[in-house]
Amino acid sequence: MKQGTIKNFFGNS
Amino acid sequence: MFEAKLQQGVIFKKIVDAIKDLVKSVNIDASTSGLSMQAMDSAHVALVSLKLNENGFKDYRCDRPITLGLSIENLSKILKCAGNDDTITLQTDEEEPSSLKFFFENQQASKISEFSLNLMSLDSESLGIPDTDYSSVIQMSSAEFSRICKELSSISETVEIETSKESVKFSVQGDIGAGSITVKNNQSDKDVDRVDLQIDQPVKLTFALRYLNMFNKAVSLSSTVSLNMSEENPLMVEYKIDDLGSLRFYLAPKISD
Repeated sequence: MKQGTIKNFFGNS
Repeated sequence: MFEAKLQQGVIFKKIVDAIKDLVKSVNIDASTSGLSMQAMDSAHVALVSLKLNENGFKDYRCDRPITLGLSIENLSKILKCAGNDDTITLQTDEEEPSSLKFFFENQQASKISEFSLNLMSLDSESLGIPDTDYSSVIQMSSAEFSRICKELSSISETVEIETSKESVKFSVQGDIGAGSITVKNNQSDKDVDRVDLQIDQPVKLTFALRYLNMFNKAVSLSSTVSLNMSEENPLMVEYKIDDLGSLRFYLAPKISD
């Protein structure tokens, strides 16, 4: 498994 | 004019201590409704979100929204000069302030310290955090959660958190072996034993313990912590700060290669 990032889940507002 | 006075200045000191290993510089946004801050760690794996409501301050005034770009390390240096029983006041008169004034006052009003911190212009990258109905919400003693993470991190770098209707299981696998700690729903009167599970759907997610240990620096802000999880979503770890607001940490899970 690899580490996900916040940007994988939350888009730019 | 912006002025915010915290009766219990120690809370502000604890917040800064809790985030200073995770983020180096932040924009604090002040508006009529209070202070808010959002920042990611350099690897973009974790996100910190702080909200402090104006009602929680002893005095609060913000005539127009302003952004205060701060080095957390420098802020921490200044806050070290505040006593734990001091009130802390943040103040600036400027519309586009280049510095932020700090006043620390002890309970007897016999000692007043005044500092100014140079502000920075920071590119802010604000992410839209979706409102999520988390399918598993665990509320437990913050000290107990901290202990579990610390203990497991000596065995493995990652922890799998799996919820069921009755319990939450923290599992690790490392070079030396494997193990798990299961915490069951417990409606104890004692905060330290109490575990509230609200499980609409069980989840199973894997997280880096290094980050959870950093989040746990916030343990002194609240006796309880809530862990909010949904599949395919970052974990949201929330420390409620009495009447003042909340400090939330989001941690991206490990994902399949």
